[in-house]
Amino acid sequence: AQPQPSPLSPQGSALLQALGLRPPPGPPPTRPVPPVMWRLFRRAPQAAESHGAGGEGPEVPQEPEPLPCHVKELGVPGNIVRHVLDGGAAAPLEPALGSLCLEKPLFFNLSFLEPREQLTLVRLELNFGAPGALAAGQGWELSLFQGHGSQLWGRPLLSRPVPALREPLHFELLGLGPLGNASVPQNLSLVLELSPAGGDSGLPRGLCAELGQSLEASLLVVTLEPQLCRPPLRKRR
Amino acid sequence: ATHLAPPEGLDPPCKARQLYINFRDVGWHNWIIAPRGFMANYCQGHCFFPAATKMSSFNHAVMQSLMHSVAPTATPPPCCVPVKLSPISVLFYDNSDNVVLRHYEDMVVDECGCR
Repeated sequence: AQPQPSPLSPQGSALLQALGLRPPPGPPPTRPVPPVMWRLFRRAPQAAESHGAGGEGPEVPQEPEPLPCHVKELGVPGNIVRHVLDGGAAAPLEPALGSLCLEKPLFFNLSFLEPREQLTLVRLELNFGAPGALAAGQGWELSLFQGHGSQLWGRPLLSRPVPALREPLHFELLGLGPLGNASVPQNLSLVLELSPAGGDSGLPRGLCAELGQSLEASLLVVTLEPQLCRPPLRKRR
Repeated sequence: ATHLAPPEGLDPPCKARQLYINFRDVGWHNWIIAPRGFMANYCQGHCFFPAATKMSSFNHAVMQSLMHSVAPTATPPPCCVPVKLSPISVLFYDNSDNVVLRHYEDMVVDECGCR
């Protein structure tokens, strides 16, 4: 057995830094890998040819000439894709207004972003795993505010009618509010509000609480680090 | 003619050799999700004249190998190095408990040459 370069040794940390890797310090993570990340991995260049690739499901055929530094499935430039879980309060807030079914703070830590990375996609995914009584035949109004806890800052970042909560909902956040500036924030603090369409306040509070408990929110963050891209081939003179 | 022939007992000509990087071997298997490893390969072998003219070599390397063949102590042979590489993508956990997919250029040696 050869001595291994420990991540804590100067050689080990220099090696990880050169590859832009910051592994978890503690025991192995147990968080399941989201299906979207498996899908993106299988469609990434060369992944299927890397012997011993893990994962589930059938292999996806590789296309011959993928665009460099481009995430084809998401349609954006990029060479780093991160799946970030909501780190906000586990329980939803008690809605202040009668017509509101759900008021839920969301918090995403973005401090891992390096200044040299350019954001190309920030996609919020909301998965309600909706109870049957709420999923069936009920339309909704969804609003997203910048804010913290029960404090909402200004007008909604977005406001959309949602016909049903059975399928995961996706919202593009790049260019909105805190992600509209040139500088990238260290975190993203949002408040989600959900009301029945038409202001129907006849929903039992217990069902709304159940909806809030089952909500899983996550961000898909794509960045481009241009230094890691191969420059385009020069044309012959 | 005797000068131009590579000395006996030396490495075979420069070419790509198989090297499988197993993340378990380097202790990274706990946080790299996929792949478990990949065929990275490496380059090894001599770049003596005339073998250096038969592979992907710079003209300079051909001339250097020629000079090495006539004056071995004064001029070293060219180096056997990767000339064509391809990328891979790696899926892993970072230190913020995020699942990350990162694209890395130039991770697999496809072809070697004398430079």
